[in-house]
Amino acid sequence: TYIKRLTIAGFKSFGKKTSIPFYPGFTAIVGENGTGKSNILDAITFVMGYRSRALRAGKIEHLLYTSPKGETVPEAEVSLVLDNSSGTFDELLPSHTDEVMISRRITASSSTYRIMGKVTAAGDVEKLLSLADIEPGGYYIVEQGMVTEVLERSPRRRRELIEEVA
Amino acid sequence: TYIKRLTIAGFKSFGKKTSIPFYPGFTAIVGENGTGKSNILDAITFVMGYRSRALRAGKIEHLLYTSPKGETVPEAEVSLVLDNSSGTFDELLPSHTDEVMISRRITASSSTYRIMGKVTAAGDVEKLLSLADIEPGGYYIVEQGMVTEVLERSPRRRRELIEEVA
Amino acid sequence: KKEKFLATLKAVSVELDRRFKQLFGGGEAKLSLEAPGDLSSGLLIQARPPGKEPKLLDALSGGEKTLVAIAFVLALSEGKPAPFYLFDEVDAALDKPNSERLAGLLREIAREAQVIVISHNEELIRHADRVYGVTMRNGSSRVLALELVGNAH
Amino acid sequence: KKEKFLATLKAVSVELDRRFKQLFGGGEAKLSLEAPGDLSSGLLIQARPPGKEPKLLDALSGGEKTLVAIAFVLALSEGKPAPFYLFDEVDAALDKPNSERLAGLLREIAREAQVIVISHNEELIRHADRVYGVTMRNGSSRVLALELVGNAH
Ligand SMILES: Nc1ncnc2c1ncn2[C@@H]1O[C@H](COP(=O)(O)OP(=O)(O)OP(=O)(O)O)[C@@H](O)[C@H]1O
Ligand SMILES: Nc1ncnc2c1ncn2[C@@H]1O[C@H](COP(=O)(O)OP(=O)(O)OP(=O)(O)O)[C@@H](O)[C@H]1O
Ligand SMILES: [Mg+2]
Ligand SMILES: [Mg+2]
Repeated sequence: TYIKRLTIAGFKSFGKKTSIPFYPGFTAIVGENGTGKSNILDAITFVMGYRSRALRAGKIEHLLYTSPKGETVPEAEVSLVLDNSSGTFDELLPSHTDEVMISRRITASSSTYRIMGKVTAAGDVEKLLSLADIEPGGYYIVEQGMVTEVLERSPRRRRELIEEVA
Repeated sequence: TYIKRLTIAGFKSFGKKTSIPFYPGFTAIVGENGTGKSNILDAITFVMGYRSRALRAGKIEHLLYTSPKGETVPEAEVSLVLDNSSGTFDELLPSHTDEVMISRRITASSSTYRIMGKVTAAGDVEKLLSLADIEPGGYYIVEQGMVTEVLERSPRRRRELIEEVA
Repeated sequence: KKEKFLATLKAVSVELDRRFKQLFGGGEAKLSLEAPGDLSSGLLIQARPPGKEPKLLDALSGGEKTLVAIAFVLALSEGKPAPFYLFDEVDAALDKPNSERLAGLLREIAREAQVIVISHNEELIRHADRVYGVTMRNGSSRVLALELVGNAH
Repeated sequence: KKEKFLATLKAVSVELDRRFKQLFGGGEAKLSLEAPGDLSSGLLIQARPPGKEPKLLDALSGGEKTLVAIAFVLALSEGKPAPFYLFDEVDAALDKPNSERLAGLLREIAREAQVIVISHNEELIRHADRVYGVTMRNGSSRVLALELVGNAH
């Protein structure tokens, strides 16, 4: 599988609905400091189930876009389209489709997940993603400033990485 | 005061005696990864009294130069010449000189400090440096990867910084 | 279960060494258990850059540690292949020659798995197949697809 | 003692704001006590980049955090002037425009105090008065004085 499209609306610095197509191969994301590059990565781990604490935000409200005038939007939504052409996710889908879409919508007090547009529990998203060995804390996602963290862990915590991929 | 010269022999990656003149103004140190740039900074904080743990070395032996063939030198010495043209250090010197030299020599089992070539206690070096508000952990020394550490401290630990400079 | 763990450890260690050599242009790296007989003991990472003595990880430089960490992350795919790689400024501590080597390695990996990298580093960006630019207008982020001029490949 | 602390806090806060505006080209920053009446309470740092809402420090980007931290370190000299500055790759997270602004600020500081910076960043290096190059030969570090070609100033 791979990421085919990411759509962000009202999440962090994305006040305007933004839809980004992704392709296999090597993609670079560039831009000046503070423009929202890491927020794109946060949007991906958010829709996969990460808690707000791990997204550099104290409370869930901090994930809702706030304008320079201080107006906060009532809700935010991120949706992620993953390739399913080889049927990786078919086991947990009613029928085969070439793409699978998961999305997550939050307000100041609620958080709702959907698979193919249908409301579902967070656990179901987790199970679906695990069919492709995808999880928000996966070794293949390296957040800003964290590249050498894997070396700084204790030997016991490092060994857990081998267990995870065994 | 300012740093006038740093001489390194046998310390970390400096197998050959190296003497670097420094001047007031803006100096840049460049070089590929792993060539020894941060070791120059470590040499400066070492001669000011830093323990080996703070110098990315477990034991004092790890500060002694080891060649690619595995031969470790018996001792290392770093000396630092500071400007004293305005008499900053005169209070603790027998007589005025335009420069003050502090040095530190280590073997696998010993560590000796000198001021102007005379053996002295670590505490005397500390006292001399404090006349110019110099200490190895000073706010004006930022080690690699630590630039945002001052923001990540707790509010109580940040407050200590204001106390230190008050 | 035990055989699976040991087989994975061995495969990841071999791959770590291969990626290490690619990134450093030589030297070697390997994984081992703190207490070889005890399967539940911690994991040791040993690395020796070319032309140097084997060192504790702590004594390596900032850039050298970055390269070892990246080699290790890429080697973990020997256990479970990664669906994609999302790297946010992993190249911050690298000099130009190492950035070039990393870019080459990422181009190779990108033939098998999707690689998405956030970077300020020209050396990396010019090797990408596609580049997105992020800007901020009136306090809100915008994304544009950028045309690469005179692309590296 | 109490007056000294409060006076220093105020002076450092004013200087933080000044350095912040220089680095960000606008916006504002200030220091305050968690509990204003209680002198022993913790220190809060508030920062608002230009064109944005005031944010928790955590919500700032990597580059923005770097700039706030550097502004804070430089501001501490209002308490006790620094004898010299030794900065090891503080610019690792910065983009080109911010590196330029930082280089300009360091040139200004270097008129009063000695500034020694380790960096891989062209934008910073070309503003230096003097450049030393470090290389490794047979596993041992060597230092050479480099001639700056077409220096920035
Ligand atoms: N809820 C929110 N509403 C509006 N803006 C937000 C929100 N949360 C974060 N931001 C803004 O997003 C910006 C940070 O974006 P991000 O961390 O993605 O930057 P970046 O492009 O990765 O920059 P760098 O190159 O410095 O790492 C901050 O300036 C912050 O003000
Ligand atoms: N006791 C020692 N004997 C020989 N070499 C040593 C010793 N201690 C450290 N080194 C070597 O010094 C090198 C690290 O140097 P340093 O951290 O100064 O690099 P750097 O120039 O700052 O690189 P970077 O740009 O990656 O930060 C390591 O490769 C390490 O092998
Ligand atoms: Mg970022
Ligand atoms: Mg370094």
